[in-house]
Amino acid sequence: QPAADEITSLPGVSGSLSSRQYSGYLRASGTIKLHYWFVESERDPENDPLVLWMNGGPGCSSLDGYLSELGPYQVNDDGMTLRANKYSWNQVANVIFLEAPAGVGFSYSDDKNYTTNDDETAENNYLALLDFFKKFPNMANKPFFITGESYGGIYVPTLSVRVMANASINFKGFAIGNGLLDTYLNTETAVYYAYYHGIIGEDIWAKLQKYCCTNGSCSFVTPPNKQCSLALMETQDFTMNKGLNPYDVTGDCAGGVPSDSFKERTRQVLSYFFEPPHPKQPLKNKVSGSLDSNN
Amino acid sequence: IIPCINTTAENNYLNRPEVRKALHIPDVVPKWKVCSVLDYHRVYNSMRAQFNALLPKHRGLVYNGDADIMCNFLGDQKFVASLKRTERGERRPWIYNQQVAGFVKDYDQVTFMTVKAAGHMVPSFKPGASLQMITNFLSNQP
Repeated sequence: QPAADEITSLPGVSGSLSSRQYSGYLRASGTIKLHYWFVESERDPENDPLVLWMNGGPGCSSLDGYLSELGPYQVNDDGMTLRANKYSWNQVANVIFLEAPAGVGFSYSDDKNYTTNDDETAENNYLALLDFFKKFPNMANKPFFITGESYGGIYVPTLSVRVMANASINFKGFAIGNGLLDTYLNTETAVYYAYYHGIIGEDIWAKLQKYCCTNGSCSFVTPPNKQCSLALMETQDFTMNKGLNPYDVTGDCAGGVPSDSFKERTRQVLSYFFEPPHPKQPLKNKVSGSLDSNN
Repeated sequence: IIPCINTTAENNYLNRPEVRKALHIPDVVPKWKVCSVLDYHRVYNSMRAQFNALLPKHRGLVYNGDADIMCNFLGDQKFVASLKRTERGERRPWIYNQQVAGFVKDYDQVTFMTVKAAGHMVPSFKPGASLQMITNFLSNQP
């Protein structure tokens, strides 16, 4: 293991760490350096499998996965101290948290070029993984799993197909939580989800049925007419623009209902997860402007 | 850019100089933010081809907290079903701590499961159940 990367003590943790941990950089293509935080298993690091974890976004840090989801320590509200997570995944596995692509979290590139896409991200993640196995040759032969969440639904499979082709990696499988696997299906089913969870009411549902459906078959991604497009915009407005927490529809929204300017900024995120309405007929005047805004 | 999620504590912690030092972060690296606005271009609308390439040889698990509408469970459930893998039994509840923790549908090489009353970040919302879930998956147990 790379001694220079070992975390000898972690601020906010009293006493020794629950297992050995490492933090440093992995080389990808060009001048890209991806930050990793690696935690050994607390149970049996020599015999437990190796798991890679990636949060999504795109553009969000996997250190959020470490510090608020499945890592061995979580941050207390004071932002100074950490508490042990007794349900951390490194109870049963060695876990790598990888911040990707470059520009996310502590990952960076010397040339500061942070334009990228799914394929480049997968390739750089693969190169970084190869560098990890160079740094940690004792991990190279372990059963290896790739896991992630959200836009990780793209990161995980695209990286997995590259890893699969490398016979020297003991790749066993992959797991994806609340992943973006198909934007068409995610968009289509969100309408049903909103209705059957009481988010939209009978009035909008009746319009959706009338204008988007024929003989029980509905088209919520490619609306056949402008009335359907309008009903879909109303649906999106209820689910995303009224202050409902889209990540937990039964819970609260931290900070309360977001401001209009904040909502405007979140539209970029939505554009990765949902297909915009594609009306077969162009909309006019006020309606057209509203649709563009929603897109 | 992420609505309704409070990451203030993480942000404060990771930007403390002594934490950066402990993590070996060079001074040239800017302050940590939970999400960065990148010039990111989505290439794929679906992971169907990737799943079809992976599943003959490798195991897959798709799990969804069922209280999330960003990536709702219905869409992922339909996606897994659309892969046309051979079904392995009926959809069934799974149990954690003597309670129904969600529902599972097994297919050849891939499992779809829900985590009841969990939002988008399942390990945060249901830490015990999620540890049980990943433990079983890693050891190839039901």
